[in-house]
Amino acid sequence: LYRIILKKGKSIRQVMEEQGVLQTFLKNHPKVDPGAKYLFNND
Amino acid sequence: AVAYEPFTNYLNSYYFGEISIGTPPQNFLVLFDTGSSNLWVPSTYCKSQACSNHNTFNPSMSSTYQNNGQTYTLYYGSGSLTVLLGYDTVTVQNIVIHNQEFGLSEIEPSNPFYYANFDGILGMAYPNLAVGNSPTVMESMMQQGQLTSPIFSFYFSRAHPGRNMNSQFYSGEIVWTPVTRELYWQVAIDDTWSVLCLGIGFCLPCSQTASAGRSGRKSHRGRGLGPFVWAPRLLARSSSASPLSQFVVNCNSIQSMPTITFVIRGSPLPLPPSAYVLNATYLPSPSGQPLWTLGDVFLKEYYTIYDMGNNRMGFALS
Repeated sequence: LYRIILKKGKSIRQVMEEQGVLQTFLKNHPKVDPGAKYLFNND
Repeated sequence: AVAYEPFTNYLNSYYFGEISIGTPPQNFLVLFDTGSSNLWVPSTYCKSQACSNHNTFNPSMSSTYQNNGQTYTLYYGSGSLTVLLGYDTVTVQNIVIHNQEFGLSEIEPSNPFYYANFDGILGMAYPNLAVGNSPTVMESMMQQGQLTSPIFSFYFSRAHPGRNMNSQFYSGEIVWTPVTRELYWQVAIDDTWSVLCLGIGFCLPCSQTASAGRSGRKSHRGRGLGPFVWAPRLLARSSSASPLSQFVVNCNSIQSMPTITFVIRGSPLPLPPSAYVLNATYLPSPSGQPLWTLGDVFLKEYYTIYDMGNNRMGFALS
C-alpha cells in the first residue's frame, strides 16, 4: 500500500477573494454548467 | 484535440500532493483530480503570468526528457490551457514511472491559474478521457509493475498527518457499486432521502427528492472539484442563492437541517448537515441532467475506493 499524503492549501477562490479579484472574475466570466462535462454529446 | 474540464470554474480545490518529474527531479504540487486523465505542469516554455507564480518544469535540465512534439488544448471553464506533450520520469511518493507522458504548459490563463496554490493537475479518471495516445499515470504504474491492481482510495484523516495515523481507514462493510460510464468515476444513485426537513432557507433535500429520486440519476465522485456536494437544479429550487450563486444558510439553523442519505446499491450512506455545510457554501445549480457531484464533504464521511480493474467504486464509513 502506497500512502500519498496530501497537503491542504488555499483554494483559488480563497486566494482570489483575499486579493479582491474574485467578484470581478466571476462577473466577467460566463457561467459554465458544472454538469456539462457529463453530457456526452461531445465524446 | 480538446478535453472539457470546467473544474476551475468552481475554484474550490483544497488538497494537493507532491510529485517530481525529470532527472534530477523537479518538484511540483499537483491536484489529484478524479475528473480528468492527463498530467500537466507549468513549464519554462510558458510566458504567461500564471506560470511566473508557480514551479515550472525545465526540460533542458532533465537528462531523461523526451519531446513528443504534439500540442494539445485543454478547455477549462475559465479559459484554455495549451500544453506540449513530452515524456519523462515521474515520481509519485515511492513510485517511479519511466517515460510517462505529460503536458508542459505553454499558455495558461492568468485568471484563475495565477491564484492557484497548486502547480499542475494529475488526472485519475479513465484513459478514454485523456488527450494523447500514451498511458495515463495509473496505466503506466500498472504496465511497469509498480502496482498489482489499478485501485486507489481517498481517506481524510482526522489526525495530524504522521501522528495517530489510523491504519484502519474504514469501519463496517464496503458498499460496492459499478461505474456506469468508464470516463469519469460515475455511479448511479438509487435514491436520496432525508430524515428531517426543517431547514430554513435551505430546502435542497426536501420532499422533491421523493419524486425525483427514482429517475436514475447519476453521480460523479471527484476530489478535484472541491469540498461540496452539487445538486441538480430541480432539487435546489428553494434554496437561497447569493449573487455569486452561493447558497446561503443560517449557521444557527444547522442543527435543524436534514441529513441527506444517498442510497447506493440499496445501502444508505447518510451525510449529516455538519458535513455538507461549510462557512462558505458554494452550490450552483446545473441545468443539465440530474447529476450530483459528491465532493470532499462526502469523501470525508466515506472512505472511497476507486477500482478501475473491476470498474466499480466502494464506500465505507470513514
